[in-house]
Amino acid sequence: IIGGKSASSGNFPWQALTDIHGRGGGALLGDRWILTAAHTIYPKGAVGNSLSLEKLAEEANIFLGHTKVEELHKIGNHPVRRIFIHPDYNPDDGYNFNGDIALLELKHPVTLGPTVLPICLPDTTNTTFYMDGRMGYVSGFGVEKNFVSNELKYVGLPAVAREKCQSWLDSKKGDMPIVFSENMFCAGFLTVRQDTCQGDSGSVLTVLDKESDRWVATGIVSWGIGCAEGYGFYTKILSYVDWIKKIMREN
Amino acid sequence: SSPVPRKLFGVIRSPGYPKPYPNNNISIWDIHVPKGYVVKLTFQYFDLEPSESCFYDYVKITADKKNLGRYCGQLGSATGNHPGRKKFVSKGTSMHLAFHSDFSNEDNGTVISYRGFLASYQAVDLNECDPNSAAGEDERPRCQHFCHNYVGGYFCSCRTGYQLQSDHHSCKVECSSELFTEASGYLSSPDYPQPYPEDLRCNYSIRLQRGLSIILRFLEPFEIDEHQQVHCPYDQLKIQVHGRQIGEFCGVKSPGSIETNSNEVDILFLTDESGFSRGWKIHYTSQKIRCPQPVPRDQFTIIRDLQPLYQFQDYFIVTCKTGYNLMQGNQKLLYFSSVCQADGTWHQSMPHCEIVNCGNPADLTNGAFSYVNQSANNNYQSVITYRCNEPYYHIVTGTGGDTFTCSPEGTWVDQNGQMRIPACLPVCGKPVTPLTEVQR
Repeated sequence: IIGGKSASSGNFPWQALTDIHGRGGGALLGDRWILTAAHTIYPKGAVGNSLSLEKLAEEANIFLGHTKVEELHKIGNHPVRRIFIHPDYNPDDGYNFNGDIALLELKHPVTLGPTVLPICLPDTTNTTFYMDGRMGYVSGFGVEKNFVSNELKYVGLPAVAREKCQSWLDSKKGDMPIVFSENMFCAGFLTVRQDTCQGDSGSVLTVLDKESDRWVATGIVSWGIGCAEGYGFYTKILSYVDWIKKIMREN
Repeated sequence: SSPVPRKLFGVIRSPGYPKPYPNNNISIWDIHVPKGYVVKLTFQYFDLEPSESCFYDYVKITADKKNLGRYCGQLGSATGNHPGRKKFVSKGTSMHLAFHSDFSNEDNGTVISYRGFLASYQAVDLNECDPNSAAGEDERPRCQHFCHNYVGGYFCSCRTGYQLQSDHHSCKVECSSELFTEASGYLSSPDYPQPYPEDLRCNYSIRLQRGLSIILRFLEPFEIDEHQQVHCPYDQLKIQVHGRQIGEFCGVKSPGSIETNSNEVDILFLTDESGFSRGWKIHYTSQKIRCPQPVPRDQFTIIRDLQPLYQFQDYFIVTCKTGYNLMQGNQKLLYFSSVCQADGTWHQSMPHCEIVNCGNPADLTNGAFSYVNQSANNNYQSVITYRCNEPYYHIVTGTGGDTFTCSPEGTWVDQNGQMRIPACLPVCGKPVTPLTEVQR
């Protein structure tokens, strides 16, 4: 997290620390599902993508329940039973993060408490969470000032209108054939150095639904051009609610 | 002495007959006939010197140690004792004739010849059954009951129910193995209501099918020799059930009715050698044997369609009030019935009812239950409520709610009778310590 603050215990009880191909983030859904980015499992263009999901599930380390990495390791790993990657995700296409969403099914349900609580999914009929300027918070254990963080950081970021995102992206991408699909949205600032960064992938951007007084996950940290150099791009969870619910229901 | 061959008939002649008999002669004949016959003797011709009281010449006839007469004279003579056509009949099987002549046969100096006699005898069948034919007056009748004569002998027979004894004279009641197998009937002492015979050893056995109980009802008159001080010393009427004596009776007081509770009864009647009591008579009937009235062991036991009386092959069914289990010892029963057996016992003992216990309620993951009622047990009608560990979980119940009751079936059910317990689902998006930024 660039330009963020340290989270206090219980501020982001859904925050998971993942260690699959390196540091990543995730969010607890229910009591045995971790929502994360697909590219934390199959990174774009990585040589290790030949590993099966079963093998990756065996080797995956998931931590919950604390803001300190060291303490999380002490608490212990939550083993993964299965990994579900959205079928649209293509690890071989380094410039298209469409479908960058995955679900990890834990072998054992976690006991909920003050430091471990799930995040809500958005109501598919409610699109106000993605309106330009809608503030949200994103947390993560990712890079901060070139160093991976040893504690959970968070930063408040506004959602940005699609046209602004596209305009900014067009100005920045140069020859890069990066894709900004309908299943993504961007958030952040152009001038303020507040953003997510490497190691935050898979963490969720959340907004407070005032009507229900609940925090709702709207985006998954997915990609960006540099860190804190403009907007960050997030998987639009609203596009995948049906898929998420289907996976969870069927399993 | 002239031996007479043992024949059924014959002729006896005086010495020299038909010529005159000699003087000073004594001749004796012993006539014997077979047993069962008597001797009948008649004179075809008789001509002996007449004299007063047959003093000189005579024929003397004896039979059965009795003198049948002393005979002499001629047919029509004024003196003497001519036998004429008289038939001499013995009572026994022999007859003795003795002829005697003196030294002369003269009448006023004239020698007279007398030719003697010619007699014939025959064996005549003896009617032993004729009371007048008894050899001696003090002799008992030849048969105790019935006498049947035949030529040369006789035999005895007895009235119905009696048996001729080995002495071929006596009759004795045969009552040592009387068997009665009808469902009801009468039995009595021999000759009832006439006095019963002496020395009886009667055994009357009633044998009915299993499950029947024999009832004995004594009729009047009831009379068995007794003693005022000693219990039944002379004659005894004993009632036995399966070899066990249930009564011994005598006197004139009827035992009335006896319910034996058995399908096998033996009645022994023993008498001594004397007495003049009229005996007894029993009308026996039978009914199905009864079993004890079933009694519930507790207030929760229900005996279905309780009958006032239970007999052989009747049965009863036991259930429990709602919320109670039928138990036999420690074993839970799904069904119970007991059948009245032939020996008057129930084939299964009465069970008891034990309150249903639902066991510990199912644990609710991430939640708990608590007892609503103070007794806090798992018995029938106990009530519990499930709750979840709030605020991290919220409860999801069926339409029957979160309150469960211990059912009669031994399961915890909600208000809709469903067993499925609630679930505790995670509460999302509700941090206990949400992010609050003071600085603006």
